[in-house]
Parts: sequence; C-alpha cells; structure tokens
Amino acid sequence: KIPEVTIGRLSLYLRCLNEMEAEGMTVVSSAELGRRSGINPAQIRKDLAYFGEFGTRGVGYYVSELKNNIKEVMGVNRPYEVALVGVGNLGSALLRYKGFQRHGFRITAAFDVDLEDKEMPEGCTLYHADDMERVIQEKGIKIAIVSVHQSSVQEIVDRLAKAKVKGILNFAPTKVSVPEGVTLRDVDMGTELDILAFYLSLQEK
Amino acid sequence: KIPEVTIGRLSLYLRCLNEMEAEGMTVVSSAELGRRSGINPAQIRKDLAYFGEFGTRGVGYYVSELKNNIKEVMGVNRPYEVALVGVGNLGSALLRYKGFQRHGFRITAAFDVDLEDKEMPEGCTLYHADDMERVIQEKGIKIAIVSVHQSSVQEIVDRLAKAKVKGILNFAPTKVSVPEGVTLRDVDMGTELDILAFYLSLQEK
Ligand SMILES: NC(=O)c1ccc[n+]([C@@H]2O[C@H](COP(=O)([O-])OP(=O)(O)OC[C@H]3O[C@@H](n4cnc5c(N)ncnc54)[C@H](O)[C@@H]3O)[C@@H](O)[C@H]2O)c1
Ligand SMILES: NC(=O)c1ccc[n+]([C@@H]2O[C@H](COP(=O)([O-])OP(=O)(O)OC[C@H]3O[C@@H](n4cnc5c(N)ncnc54)[C@H](O)[C@@H]3O)[C@@H](O)[C@H]2O)c1
Repeated sequence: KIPEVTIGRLSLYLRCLNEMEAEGMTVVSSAELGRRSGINPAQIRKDLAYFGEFGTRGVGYYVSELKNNIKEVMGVNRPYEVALVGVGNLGSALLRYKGFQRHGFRITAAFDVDLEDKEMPEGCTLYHADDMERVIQEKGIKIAIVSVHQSSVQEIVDRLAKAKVKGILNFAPTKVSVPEGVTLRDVDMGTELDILAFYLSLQEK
Repeated sequence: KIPEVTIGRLSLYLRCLNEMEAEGMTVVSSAELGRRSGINPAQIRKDLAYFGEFGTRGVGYYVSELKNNIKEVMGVNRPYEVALVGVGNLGSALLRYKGFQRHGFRITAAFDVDLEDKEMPEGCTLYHADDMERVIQEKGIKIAIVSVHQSSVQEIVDRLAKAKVKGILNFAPTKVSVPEGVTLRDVDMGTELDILAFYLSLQEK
C-alpha cells in the first residue's frame, strides 16, 4: 500500500503545477517544484518514481504532462460526486467551499435530520437522513464527508459503508471504525492546536 | 526536534484518557489504550518513552496520572487564548466549535475587514483587522487560526509573526512561509478528498 503521506504530497504537487500552468510555465525542474511546494527535490523525485518515469533528462518536467500524469495516478482525472452528512455550522461552511471543485469534487447531496432553514448552493439537493442509503446508491456516490456530532458518527459511517461508500472524511473528534475496503480520513482540529501549543511551550521552557 | 506526528498521537492518547476518566477507569494497559486509539501498543510505549517513565510494571498506567503527565509534556496544562482571523463561512463555524475548549483553547478575539452582521459567541470580541497587532499584543495571544482567502493569507501571517504570534493554523489552500520560531500547521481539505479518491481508484483498477 502506498503511504497516505505520499499521496498527500502528490496532491500538493498537483496544486503547484496548476498554479504554474496558470502562470504560463511550460517546464519545471524538481528544484523549482521543491521551492513552490516546500518539499525537498530528492523527496519529489522519489515520490514520482513510485509511479513511473516522468522527467526528461536535462529539461526537467513538462508542466502539463506531469500534471496529467499525476491526475491519472491519483484517479482524479474524472469528476466525483460527494455526499455531505450533517449540515450544521461546519457542514454548511463545507458546502460553500470552492476548493473542492478545483480538485474535481462536487457535493451534490446533503443529508440532515432537520431540514428547516437550510439554504443549499446550486447543484446540491438537501435530503432527510432517512433517505441517505437510497439516494447514495441511486447516484452511485462513493465519497462522503461526515460533520455530525460525535455521538452519531459511528452509526452514520456504518450506514454509509453499507451503501457502498468507499471513502469517508470525518470531522467528529472521536475514534471511528470502518470495514475492510473503506478508507477513513480524520481531521481533528483540536489536535492541530495541541501541536502548536507543544512547540510554543518548548520555546518558553 | 520531536516529530509532529508523535505530538499528534499524544493528543489522541489524551482524548482517549479523558474518555476513560469520564467512564471511571483508574488504570489502563498499553493494549487497551491501543484498542481505543487505534495505535499499536509498541508505538504507544515508544512515544511515551520520549518523555519519561510513566507506567507501573504489572499494573499498566494510572489514567489520571498519565493524563496529567501528557498534558504537562504537551504544554496544554494551562488555558490558551487564541485569535481567529477571517470570520466568513469557515471562520464563523470554527468560532462555535466546542472541541477547542475541551483542549484548553478559547477563541477570545476575532478579526475581519467587514464587521457587518457577525454574531460573536460569548467570550469572543470582534475587532477590525486594522487593530489586529495591537489587540494581540495587549492580550499576549501566541496562537492564531487563519481562515481568510488565499490571496490575503501571506500578508496576514506576516503581520501575526510581527505581533509575536508563535503558532498558526492555516486553512487557505496555498503555500505560506513563516519566519524561524513560528510553527505553521496547514489543513487542506481538498487534499483529504484527493487521498480518498486515490484509494477508491486503486480498488476500481
Ligand atoms: N464547527 C466547527 O467548526 C467544527 C470544527 C471541527 C470539528 N467539528 C465537528 O464536526 C461535527 C459537526 O459540528 P457542528 O459544529 O457543525 O455541529 P452542529 O450541531 O452545528 O451540526 C450538526 C448537524 O448534524 C445534524 N445531524 C445530527 N444527527 C444527524 C444524523 N443522524 N444524520 C444526519 N444529520 C444529523 C444536525 O441536525 C446538525 O445540523 C461535530 O462532530 C464537531 O465536533 C466542528
Ligand atoms: N468554507 C470552508 O468550509 C473551507 C474549507 C476549507 C478551506 N477553506 C479556506 O478557508 C478560507 C476562508 O474560506 P471561507 O469559505 O470562510 O471564505 P469567506 O469568503 O466566506 O470568508 C473570508 C473572510 O475573511 C475576511 N477577510 C478578507 N480579507 C481579510 C483580511 N485582510 N483580514 C481579515 N479578514 C479578512 C472576509 O471579510 C470574510 O469574512 C479560504 O482560504 C478557503 O479556501 C474554507
């Protein structure tokens, strides 16, 4: 299995290549890609070598070609529909995040147990949580974002896995288990601040 | 320097120990802590060994004692005031996140260039971005969360560093540079979905 950290870096290279392409650059060295991404050029070459030979000796990498190669490798060369479960404070912010679309992900279905006063952006329909399995299977959705309270998250994740969802991004700060074949990513914002506090306290000691 | 990944795991152990203490558990083995956190018990013992001898042979760890030891090591045994810059879709959700307080962080100052229609939760005051440096220095704030558009993020981070902020959590999907002595953590939600799509596409190939 290729480490998730490597995939995270590929996503970062993709973002840099998109920016360079927008600036009209046609070739780039691993040193320049290193400057823009903050990753050591040797690590960049190692990451790319996992997937094949992409550079041209003496020239570097062709920006558009490398971008398309990475997209192919990452499986993001086609659009994905995404489900969002829990349209509260965080969920309604995520619905409006334009960054997902830049990566090729469109939230087309949102689910909640309370449908009052929830404004949906264009292209996204709000459903009751009871309809989650039916709608997800009809639309063939394989990726879901979960932003419900931690007391309901395991039940929601179990239902998503039964509805053949294969990738879940969880924001609830609690341990969640998923069956074989489902990838889970957790974002714990409290832990992010803990890490900042740790290095701060090191300086103060 | 102790790796950030290790500190992230300490934060996870802390969350598990808090849950166990709330359930009335007084002792715990590394195997049980491994089950609850999803981390291999040998890794747990290795992480804790960085900071000292915490277990008791034949008994395991005393839950409250280990919790306090880890809090001490992480520098989170005292409350921190945090600044939030950018009170838009994401920022206003973060203002209402109760998880930060559980870790000992209270957002007490929020900054924006547009002060219209922004409702502040109790204990947090909204200021204009022009007052950022003055307020941060008066309050002695050392940690800041930045949720402004990527076009303004570098300027904001430079100003925060000048105001002696030492830890910054950035949500804008772009490379940000910080001076020596400032710790930066990036959360890129687009990358999280890229990682899910990668493993999904592996299964489909
Ligand atoms: N607010 C933030 O910025 C933030 C930051 C980090 C993590 N989180 C985590 O994200 C989650 C959501 O936080 P929030 O602040 O948006 O909470 P919230 O209470 O504002 O929103 C939760 C939403 O989930 C819905 N819901 C509850 N049970 C459901 C179910 N069974 N099926 C579908 N929908 C259901 C509720 O109706 C509500 O709309 C929590 O676990 C929280 O810890 C929030
Ligand atoms: N919405 C999301 O859920 C989400 C998710 C991931 C990442 N992000 C990132 O977080 C950032 C904020 O996203 P958003 O959706 O909240 O955007 P938004 O436009 O809703 O909010 C941005 C806020 O920043 C304020 N602002 C602009 N310039 C400022 C300055 N110089 N000083 C202080 N405040 C300033 C604006 O007035 C506005 O209130 C963006 O970089 C976005 O890419 C957002």
